[in-house]
Amino acid sequence: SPNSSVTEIEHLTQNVLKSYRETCQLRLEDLQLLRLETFSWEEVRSYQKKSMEEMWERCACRITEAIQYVVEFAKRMGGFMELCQNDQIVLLKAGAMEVVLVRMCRAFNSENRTVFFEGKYAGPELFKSLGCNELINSIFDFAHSLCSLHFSENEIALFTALVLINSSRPWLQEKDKVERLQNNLELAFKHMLRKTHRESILAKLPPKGKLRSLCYQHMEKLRSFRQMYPIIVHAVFPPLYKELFS
Amino acid sequence: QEKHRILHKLLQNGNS
Repeated sequence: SPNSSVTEIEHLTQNVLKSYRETCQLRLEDLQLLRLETFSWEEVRSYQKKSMEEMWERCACRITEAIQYVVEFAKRMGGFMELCQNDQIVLLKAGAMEVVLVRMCRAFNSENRTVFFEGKYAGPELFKSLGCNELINSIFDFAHSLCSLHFSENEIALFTALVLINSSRPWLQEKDKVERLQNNLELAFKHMLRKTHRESILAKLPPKGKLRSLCYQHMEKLRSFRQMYPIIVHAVFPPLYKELFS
Repeated sequence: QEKHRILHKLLQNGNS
């Protein structure tokens, strides 16, 4: 780029990798070690017998925890805090859940189609009482497809930075500033892939519309749940979750 | 701003 020096891009790369390492919530080594810890049949049954309200609240809490780490990732990432606060909020509102969905592939075991949830690995059937089988299956399919790319931790770091810093989000006030950061992150990502001979994954990355569609489906399901249980959502759901999704 | 009170708060707090 005529506007960014190699040193600037290298500095941004190191900064994103460090921010990610500090905020990845669960260490990859621990997630790998726990891969054989799957919920027993009895445990799955006990989750399936929970009320829809309880299961929704649990999942809302787990999503909120994951999002708090994404907010922290954004804050530590070079350039993000230099954006105006309107744009920080626009980018997080639109992108935090998308980043959580990408991060989920680290906690996903493609071999038996399970994901790490509340201490053990769970298949899609554990989430039955949510009443969102189609959405859950779509999320599992998405994680499965991402796993086939065999992302390294560094690749996830830069890819999720790019999911977040997206200048095409509506309502940005300083679009040019976001665009410049996005361009530098794209350079950083491509430079890293070139160095590691991994440029072939560029053509296999999920289209932006796929993540957007999963997030939209999640918000639609929340809307239906809220119509059925407005008081539960109002009284017990985490405030950050409500702020982002309702 | 009021609509995004929690996000504002999280963004304004220092790194934790």
